[in-house]
Amino acid sequence: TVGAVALDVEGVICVATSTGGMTNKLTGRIGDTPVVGAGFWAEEWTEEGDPTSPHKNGSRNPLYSPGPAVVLSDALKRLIADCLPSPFLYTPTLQDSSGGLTTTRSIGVSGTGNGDSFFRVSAARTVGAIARYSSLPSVVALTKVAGPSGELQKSADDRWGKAGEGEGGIIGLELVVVRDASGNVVETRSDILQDYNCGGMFRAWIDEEGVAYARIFRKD
Amino acid sequence: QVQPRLIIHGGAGNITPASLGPERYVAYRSSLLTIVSKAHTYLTTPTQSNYNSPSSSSKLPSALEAATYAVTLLEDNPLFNSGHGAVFTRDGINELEASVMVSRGQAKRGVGVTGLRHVRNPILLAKKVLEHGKDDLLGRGKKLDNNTGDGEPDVPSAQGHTLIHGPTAEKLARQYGLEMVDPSYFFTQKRWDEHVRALEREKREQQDLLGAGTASGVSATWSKDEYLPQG
Repeated sequence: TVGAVALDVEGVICVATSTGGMTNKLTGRIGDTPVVGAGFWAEEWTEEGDPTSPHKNGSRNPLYSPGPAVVLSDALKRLIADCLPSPFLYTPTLQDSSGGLTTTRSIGVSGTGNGDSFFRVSAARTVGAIARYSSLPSVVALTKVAGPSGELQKSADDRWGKAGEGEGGIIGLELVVVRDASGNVVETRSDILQDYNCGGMFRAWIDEEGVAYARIFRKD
Repeated sequence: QVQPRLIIHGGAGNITPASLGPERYVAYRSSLLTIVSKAHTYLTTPTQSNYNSPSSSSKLPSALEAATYAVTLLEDNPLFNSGHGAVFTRDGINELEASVMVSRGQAKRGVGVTGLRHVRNPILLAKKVLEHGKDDLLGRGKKLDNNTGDGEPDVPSAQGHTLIHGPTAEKLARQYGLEMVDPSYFFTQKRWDEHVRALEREKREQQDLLGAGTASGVSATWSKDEYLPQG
């Protein structure tokens, strides 16, 4: 399977995926690639405040009105810190709702791997649902599904490591647009998402400075 | 305005440095870098066609155009399991699938096509079905009167359907003017050898297991010793 996730200048995210399917599949077997929510997903939603705002070392982002900081549990902090390249601490701030910020989040993800396992957990939709309904950064949501010991791997039960059950990876993009009470954009953030639970994933991306990266393993 | 971004993948699974080897590692890596750079340049360069028409200002491609362009480059590359270089079913044929979905708009946003055997770039069919279907869904459908000359009535259009299979999908591809190819276009010796080798291994191991009187848990779709694309 191959896939691409693009974010355009208008803030729209599109996911495109194409495949020959599984080697030696039954003729007539349909995989996850053409099935919405299994092998691909894209959506946009709005939420109060900016719960996934990144804070470095706990310092408060000047964008936020002072409010009681909801400190994340250490485990969740460790999970987020493990997933992110640099030691970010997420300290969502309860937003003073009168005249607060609103955030529009968009996400697009493309999956590859054992399609029958992606069906079983509606893998692509689950990434969006965890990000949206737990107000977690999409990078964390994606790892919870496609990362080591994530939902995909768990779906294989004792068949993990046999016949490819549960194996796979997902790539994606997230866009966060924060607006003040007057609707002015005060911040936009975009994030490259990627994780897998198997030997490797062929992938490449361009970072915000325009530098191209290609990876197959974790640290190649 | 938002800074355009792009990420691509070419498959995941039981890929190991040992089974890949240095030559193929370099081949995959350079293909990925070439494709992501080409697609990113496309995404961040105003489309030429707009320059010619004085009325419209030059416009950057949409995420739909950029993502599907990137996937056509991957489909055309025999290293990856899609388009030219796709894997084979147990019966030794190629059955291709593709999908697109956009994050904005509450009308139809996602489309899948499956069971394709003659469409050179399946992702372009998914894109067309999304574009046409949305028009039809919103009542702005373009009448498709370009008869394909096969003596059968045209498929009215993709309607608002989300997942379209086999012959109907391929008929739409012809009506949309997409490039159609003979199934042999998708053949590569490497994928054929994987197909045959995995079936033979399955047969051998099943005979061993039957000889030992235990149930067969062998599959021709996956190997612990080599990377067989899973889709």
